Amino acid sequence: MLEARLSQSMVLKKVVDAIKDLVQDCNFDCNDSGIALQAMDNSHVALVSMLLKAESFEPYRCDRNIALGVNLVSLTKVLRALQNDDLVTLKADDAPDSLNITFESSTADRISEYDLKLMDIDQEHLGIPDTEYAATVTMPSTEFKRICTDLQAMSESVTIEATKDGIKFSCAGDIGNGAVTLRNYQNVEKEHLNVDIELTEPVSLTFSLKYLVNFCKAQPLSDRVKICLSNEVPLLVEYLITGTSYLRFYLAPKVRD
Amino acid sequence: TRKQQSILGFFAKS
Repeated sequence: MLEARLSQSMVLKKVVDAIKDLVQDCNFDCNDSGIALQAMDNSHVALVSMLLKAESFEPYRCDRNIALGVNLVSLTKVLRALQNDDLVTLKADDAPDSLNITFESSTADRISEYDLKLMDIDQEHLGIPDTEYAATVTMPSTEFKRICTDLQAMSESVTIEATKDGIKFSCAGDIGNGAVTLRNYQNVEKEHLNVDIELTEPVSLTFSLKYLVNFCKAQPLSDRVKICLSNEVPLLVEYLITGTSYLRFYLAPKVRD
Repeated sequence: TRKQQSILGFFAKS
């Protein structure tokens, strides 16, 4: 059986809020190392990969592989009841048809209990190859969100170019062109504002802004975001959750017709 | 014009 208690319960709500517009039904795969999720969007352009490691929970118990087939719209309805500072506990049998979710207020004077019906989801798992990316950019997640939403107002697509001079986000639309360039930046007192660009070779790729803006719904999870690029492979956008738990998004590039 | 590629072209089913 599964029993997992999360003190940073808002993490669960933020993860679900970040992915529910991209994927609707997905398996939460539980085993002794933690809770993982991998799902593609309907059009098979983007992939979500999440891992909440066992260390993120206290206690965490899961002695067998358990797949929790969850409709995220339904889970969102249950998570509406979650309040700041609540402890959340997930419980399920070995072959569950429902997921038991308990919220406890930090003062322990309120316990809310929900049973969410589960579904059988036949999900294809994709093998994600280990990639040495040509460019890795770590930057404030709010900045990335602002760049993507600002450029989306002008165009459907953005070209991301990483060179030794910096990283340039540019777009061309009916009303004109736009571009934002970021250079390496270090702020000793406010490290969360740093822009770190690691480059082994120049990269230039074009992506759909609709998906990037969608990924930015994960912004409340972390004040930093990591963007990894290599020519002719999917973009990786990573938000660290707690410790080494993560939420990753992969996006296939657009190519010249 | 640019064509959107599928993620399935990069990551194989396992």
